[in-house]
Amino acid sequence: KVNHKPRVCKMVKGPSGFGFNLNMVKNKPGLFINEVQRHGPADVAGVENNDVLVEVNGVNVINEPYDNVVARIKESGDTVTLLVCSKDAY
Amino acid sequence: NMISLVTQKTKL
Repeated sequence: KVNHKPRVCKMVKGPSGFGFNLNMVKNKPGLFINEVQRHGPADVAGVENNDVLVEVNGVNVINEPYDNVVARIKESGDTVTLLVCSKDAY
Repeated sequence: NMISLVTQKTKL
């Protein structure tokens, strides 16, 4: 059973970062997450593989360029709050 | 296959 509701996931950076990859797919809007590190910060916070990233720290990033979104997360410091939802819900 | 179409990828 897939949860289609958007999820707010707050995480604290670990020894190897937040524990996920942020990807962009050619000719498709939105950024998606995969390679969520098992038991890593993102996993513990409730992020799942193939989730679509909607907000970073309360700011909607759906229409932001990829590099800007990566910069937002990197500049967030040791904690970041992401709003994600499953690909199907998006 | 979605993986083959990934154009940007960053480990965070």
